[in-house]
Amino acid sequence: GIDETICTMRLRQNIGQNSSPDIYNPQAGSITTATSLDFPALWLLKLSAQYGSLRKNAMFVPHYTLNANSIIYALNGRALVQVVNCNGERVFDGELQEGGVLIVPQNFAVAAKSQSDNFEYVSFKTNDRPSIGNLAGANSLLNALPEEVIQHTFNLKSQQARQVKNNNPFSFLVPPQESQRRAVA
Amino acid sequence: PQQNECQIQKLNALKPDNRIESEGGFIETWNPNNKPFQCAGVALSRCTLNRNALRRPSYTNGPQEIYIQQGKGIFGMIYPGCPSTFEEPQQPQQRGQSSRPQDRHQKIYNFREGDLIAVPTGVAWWMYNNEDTPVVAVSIIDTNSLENQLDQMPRRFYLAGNQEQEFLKYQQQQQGGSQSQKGKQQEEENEGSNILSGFAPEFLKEAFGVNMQIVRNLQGENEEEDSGAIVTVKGGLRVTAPAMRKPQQEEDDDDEEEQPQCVETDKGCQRQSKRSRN
Repeated sequence: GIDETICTMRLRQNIGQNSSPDIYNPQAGSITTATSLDFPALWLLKLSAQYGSLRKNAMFVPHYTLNANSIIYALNGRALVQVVNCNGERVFDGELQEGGVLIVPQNFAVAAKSQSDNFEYVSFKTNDRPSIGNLAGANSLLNALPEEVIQHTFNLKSQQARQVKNNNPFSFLVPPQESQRRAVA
Repeated sequence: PQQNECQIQKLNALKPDNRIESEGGFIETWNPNNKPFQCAGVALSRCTLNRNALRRPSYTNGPQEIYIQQGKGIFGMIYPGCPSTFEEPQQPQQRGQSSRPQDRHQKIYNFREGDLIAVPTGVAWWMYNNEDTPVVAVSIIDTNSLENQLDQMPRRFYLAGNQEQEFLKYQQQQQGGSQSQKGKQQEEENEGSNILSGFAPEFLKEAFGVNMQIVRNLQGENEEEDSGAIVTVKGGLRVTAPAMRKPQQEEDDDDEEEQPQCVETDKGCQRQSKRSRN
C-alpha cells in the first residue's frame, strides 16, 4: 500500500512571507516553522525549517535549539547576530547579510537584532521536531525558574530576580524600544 | 565514534581524576577521553552538595541519567514552552500597596537516596540539598545518543556563574598534542563562564528589560571567585513545593505493623484489618 502513502505524500509546504505565521508581532516580525507534525514528509528526512522575518531593531531573544544544529541562511536585509558556546565564549559576533550562511551548533546560544527594515532568513534544522529554549522573556527558562533560585543563582536581590523573570513580556521577538521606533519613524 | 576505540585488551576500574571545588560542594569527573568511555560514548561525573547547597541550572549536549547515591533534596527541570504550574499564594493586599505578584515556576520534584533522575538533552535542571546529609549524585551523559548532534565531547552549558566547565580541561587535552603549550596558555586564560556572559550587555539589557547592574550579575561579573557551580544559600531556599511524602516502602512497612482491630460477632472476637477499603 505504499502507493497510497509514500507515493502520494505531500512534498511541498509554503513557509515564506505570505504563509500563516506561527509567531507574530506586527512591531517585531514573524516566524513560521515546518516540522514533521505539520509536514509529515519531514519525518523521513529528519529535517525541519523555520522562516523568520524581523522588523528594524527588533530582536530575537537569546535562545538555543535543544536537539538540532541550525543552518541560518539570510534571505534579505542584514542583522547583528551573536553566538555563544558552552564556555561562555562569543564564537560569532557580526552581521549576517543577504546570501550569507551561519551554522549554529546544537545547544549554542544565539541572539539576533535586525539592522535593516526587514531581515528575512530561513533556518534549516537537523531534526524533524526541533525544540527551542528561550533564555529571556515570557515562557523562557529563567521565567520558569523559582524566583529564589534566580536570586541565589545570579546573586541578585529579590526585587531584581523578579525583574529578570517578569520585565520582558514578549516570548520570542522583542519589538524595538520606543526611542528606536521613533527614530525609525 | 572513531575507529579502534573499542579495541580494548584490558579493562581497569577507574576513579575520578579531576575535582572542581565550589562554594557549596564539589564536582568530580572521569576523563571522557579514556578508551572505555569513548568506546561506550559516555561521560561520567559525581557531584557532592553540602547542606543548603544549590547546583546552578545547566543543560548538556546529550541525555543524562542521575543516580542519587546519598541524601535527599529537591530538583527542578525546565522544559521549554511548558507552563509554570507551581504557584505561590497571593500575598494579602495591604492598604495603599499593590498586591505582590505571585511567583510561578515549573514543577519541583523531591529526590532521595536510590532515585534515578532522567534529564533529556538540552533540558536545564538544578538541584538543592535541604538536609544535613551531603547529597552525592552520580550522573552519566550519553554523548553517543542520536540526540547529540555535536561531537563525542560532553559539554555542560551553565545558565549562571563564571565557573569552570567540568569537561573543558579534557576538551583542551584532546585538542592538545602539538598545541599543548597553546592549550595550557588557553586553560589559564579561559576560566569558563556561563552562556549569558558571551552576549553583549546591550543585547541582554534589551532581551530582559533590566538595568546594566542586573545584566552584570546575569553575566557572572559580580561573582566571588570561588563560588563555582554549586552555591550556598544562606538561610535556606524557599520555593513553592508540596511537603515531601513518605516513601511508598515506609508506608507499606507501617501497614504491616498495624495491629488488626477486634470486631465482636456472634462467633466471638474476629480480627479485621484496620484499613477497610471500598
